Amino acid sequence: IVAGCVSHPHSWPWQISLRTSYGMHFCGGTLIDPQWVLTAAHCLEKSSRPAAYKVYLGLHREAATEPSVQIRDVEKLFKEPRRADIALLKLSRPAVINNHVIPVCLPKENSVLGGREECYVTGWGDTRGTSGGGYLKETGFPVIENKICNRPEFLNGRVKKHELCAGNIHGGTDTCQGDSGGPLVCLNQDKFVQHGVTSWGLGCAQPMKPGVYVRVSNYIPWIKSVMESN
Amino acid sequence: QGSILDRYVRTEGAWLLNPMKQVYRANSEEECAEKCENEDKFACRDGHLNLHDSKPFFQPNPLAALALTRLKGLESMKGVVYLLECKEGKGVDYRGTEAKTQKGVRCQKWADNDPHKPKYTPEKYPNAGLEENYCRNPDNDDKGPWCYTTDPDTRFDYCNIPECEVECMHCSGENYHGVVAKTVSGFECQRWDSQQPHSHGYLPENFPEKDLKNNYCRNPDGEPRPWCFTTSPTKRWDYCDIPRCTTSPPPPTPGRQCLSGRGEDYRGTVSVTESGNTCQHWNSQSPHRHARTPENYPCQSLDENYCRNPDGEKRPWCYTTNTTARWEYCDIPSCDSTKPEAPDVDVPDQAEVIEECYQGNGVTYRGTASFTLSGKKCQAWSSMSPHRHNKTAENFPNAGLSQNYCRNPDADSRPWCYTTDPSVRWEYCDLKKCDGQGILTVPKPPQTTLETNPECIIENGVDYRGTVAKTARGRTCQEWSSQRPHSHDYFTPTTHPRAGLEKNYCRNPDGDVNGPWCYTTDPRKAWEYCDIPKCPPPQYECGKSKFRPKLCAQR
Repeated sequence: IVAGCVSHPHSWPWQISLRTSYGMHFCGGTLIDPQWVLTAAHCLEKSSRPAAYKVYLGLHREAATEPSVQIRDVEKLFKEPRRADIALLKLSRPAVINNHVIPVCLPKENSVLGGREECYVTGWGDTRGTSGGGYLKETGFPVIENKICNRPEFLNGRVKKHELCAGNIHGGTDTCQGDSGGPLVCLNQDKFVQHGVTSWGLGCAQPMKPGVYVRVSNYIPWIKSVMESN
Repeated sequence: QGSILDRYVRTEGAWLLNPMKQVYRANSEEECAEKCENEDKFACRDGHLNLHDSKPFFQPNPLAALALTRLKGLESMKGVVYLLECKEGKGVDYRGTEAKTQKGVRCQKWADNDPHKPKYTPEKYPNAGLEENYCRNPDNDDKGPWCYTTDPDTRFDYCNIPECEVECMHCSGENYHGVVAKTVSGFECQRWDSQQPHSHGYLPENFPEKDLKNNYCRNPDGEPRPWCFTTSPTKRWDYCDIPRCTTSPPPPTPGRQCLSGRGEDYRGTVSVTESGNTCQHWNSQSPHRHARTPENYPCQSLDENYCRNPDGEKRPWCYTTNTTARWEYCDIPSCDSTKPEAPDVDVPDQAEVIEECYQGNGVTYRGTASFTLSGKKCQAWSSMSPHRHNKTAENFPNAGLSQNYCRNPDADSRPWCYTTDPSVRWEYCDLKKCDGQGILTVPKPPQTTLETNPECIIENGVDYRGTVAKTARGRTCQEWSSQRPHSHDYFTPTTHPRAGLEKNYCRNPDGDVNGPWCYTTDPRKAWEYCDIPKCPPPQYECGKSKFRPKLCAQR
């Protein structure tokens, strides 16, 4: 996360760290059920073997030294069949739900965010020299209507219908490498709902270059069917 | 034939009031429309529920109820548009709320006899909409809506009501309210309140002032002309072909030489961006090709290469002559750089306007400051416009959320408020800190030990952190850090720091499929399984963290 701030410890208890089998963080992800994690498909390009990955939960520091940390192996990988940048991980066994590990809510199918919604992104990714490296960071900004985001001066038609744009027009804060797969959540009444999976951007925090997130509400049927049948 | 509703857009929360001061609730939209249609004493009205006003709907004077009690939602029949702040033709149907003559004199109420005894009264002309002191045209006057004036020397005068752009458009069609619903590519427009075939954020309730009705072409976001989402799955949106009006456009709002709000009326001559790049001429397509041309925006004074805000941006901007920077914002001196005008919320008279400050992080601040650091006016906490939010006095009863005063209801670093600028959701307030106190440290989350570890196990209990210290056969467990009576060097707190090997509690440091176990204090029995019940499936509320998130944002 570029700019933004270090989170209050364990205040985003659905955030997970996706790691290699020897424990190196390389992507984010989101706990959506005690035994299921949502992440970006491009995070799983290195290997199609579930044993190549581990999921860390209940942590605040990237070093994962807290007693609240839970580590899970990955039992199965499921990439979205139409090659959208979204994937499901089934954990070898359920996470223990407690004050540090709580799943996020999912949006209604095809629900759309109204204009000017303010949402939050989190991750242990590259801070591009801003403070807070090594700790879970957060930042918030508005979701930008695709029509505006696709204007020539912004992403010039690159944003697909199943994606959403979020960020500050004049840049300054954004997700970055290592945050991929993590959540973009928006407050709905008193609960956080995950509307986006961090996917791609043109650089990080560049003016006129908001980040692009997979629109989770487009994939609710797929998520449900995979979880129910596995 | 369809239903009677076909001719109305959705009536959300529309209440029906009749002069007899009763409030009628229609049990169905059909019934609502029926009353609007047939019972002329009902006026289906437009407007916005006055969120500030917690008073009940009906007012002492029943007729006033029709005027003051303004309803949510906009009633409109295809082709006939009620209640917009514009007129068609002579404006006999005008039902807007303009209440000043063209000279700016306040209108007299139609029901009053002073200073002028009216010929046209609500009783004699019940269908002419003679409510309050709104401009009307009960006598089909050629010059359009008028009113009796409160100036004893001027009996009546005409009002300045803009022409509805129904079959044509002025400028870029920002005020186009016509019914064209087809794009230049021939596609039928998608309804604004529909998400099929294209999902989008232009929900009518999010842009109430943009008249996003039915599937009519509109220009809610500063495009060169009206557009719509199309019903073709392959074409998300496209422009519409609305002819330009031949009549002269409405008089331009008087320009300013400084920045107020988003600077849409800025007409100064700054032509350098905030980073020092020179602005490209608006009528030039080099080095950057663009659609923000004077032809597309005839009412935005896109003169020369002056900074402007023709399309609802945050503030004035321009394309730059620097090939690597397509466009940038400009630094325009704020009109508010003088003392901000007196906020239009009442400052309690007993409150002496003093240089105000806040203690600590300002959670206890109860002053009346209501401007942000960048000079924007605060939005009232009880209002949901332009920014919807949950920081209301009901949700935060002890936060002093009154009027539009700066407050810190969520223990942020200092008092802040939502701003009245639609493009800036909130900002910190222009307030000094009273004392020399250092920055508050972030509140630590409650210690994790507060968390009760469940006395049950999930799966094989490798995460069990409870306090059972007896084996299934009743033997007492040996301390993990002890070597007596059984010495063991593999499962110790140092070799397995993450296994929770504290005291002599049952644990499962090796992931044994049969669950937690321990060394026993019985010299004859090295170790034994413990008998700990399985946990019920976890009950949890998704999306609710136990530790309050900071919600830091580049607000």
